[in-house]
Amino acid sequence: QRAGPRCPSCGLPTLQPQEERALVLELAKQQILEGLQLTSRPSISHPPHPAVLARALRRLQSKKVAQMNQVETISFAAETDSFSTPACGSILSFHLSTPLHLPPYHIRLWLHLQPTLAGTPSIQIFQWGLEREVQGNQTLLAEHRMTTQGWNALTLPSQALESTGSGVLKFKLVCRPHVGNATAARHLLLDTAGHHQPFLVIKTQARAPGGDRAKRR
Amino acid sequence: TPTCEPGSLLCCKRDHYVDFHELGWQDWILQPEGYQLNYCSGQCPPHLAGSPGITASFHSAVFNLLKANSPWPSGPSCCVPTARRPLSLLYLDQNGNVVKTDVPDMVVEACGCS
Repeated sequence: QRAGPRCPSCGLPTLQPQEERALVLELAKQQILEGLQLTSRPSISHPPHPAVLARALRRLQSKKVAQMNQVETISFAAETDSFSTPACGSILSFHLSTPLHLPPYHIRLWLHLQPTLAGTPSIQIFQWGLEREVQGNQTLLAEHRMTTQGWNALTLPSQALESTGSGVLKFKLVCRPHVGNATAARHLLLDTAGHHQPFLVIKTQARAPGGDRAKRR
Repeated sequence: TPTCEPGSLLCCKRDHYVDFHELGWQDWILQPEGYQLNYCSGQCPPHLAGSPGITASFHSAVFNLLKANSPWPSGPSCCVPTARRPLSLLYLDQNGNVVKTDVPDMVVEACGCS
């Protein structure tokens, strides 16, 4: 404690301007971390490419007014394993770290198709996990008819996030030719590299303040 | 309560902008570039602390009148936030996912005496 003017609010000695500034910045850090329910700032080992990020954010832009208390997560496919038909047989992995407190009400998978599409084949999306790797025991989440080249947004059911206990979400993508055009799937090229990295958009409600409190009888 | 003027002694809202570059957090908080970290400071003398409109709540007004008329000494009133609003943040989490969320009660909009 030092002699001199005292803080009119709390009666403690007044801080020097530099000390006050440092204190305010430290308070700002604490306030943000607490608000985001983090213990420390995240250390990001693999940040997304700026171009990929910008593209994904543009996809998020909507004419609708954003709702409050909404949490929106964009997760980029971390690794892509191809099997049998490299053109359109892929396993996409997403690493989620944001806990979902309430069921999601919007899940969309964004995929980029190269402009070599002949016909309008469809893509089947299966839930893919360790316990589901046995052929014939996989859960079909959705099937979409691809109508446009370039970016396509595929809506997935909320059960797509059911196997995220470990935080890792895997989808297996399989192309199916359109009836009467068996060669279409071979021409369908799913673009997963560079600026066309697939991404997942998940929207959910934020946990209400005091939501953890027990209900009073 | 009004925003503090230079030399304000009574309870008021002190505007303060924090730039995320100053925190060294611009690499993971994408938007906004900073935010208004306002805070409350100033004196809450008994005559002010008991005034409707200055107090943080009706309960505070009654309680401060009680304190002002009590023969026993009691603690002073504090200048505290009475209205806050949320802040939308767009940030990268540890897996490189982009998260957009609204953090409640981040920006102080008004102050009053407790």
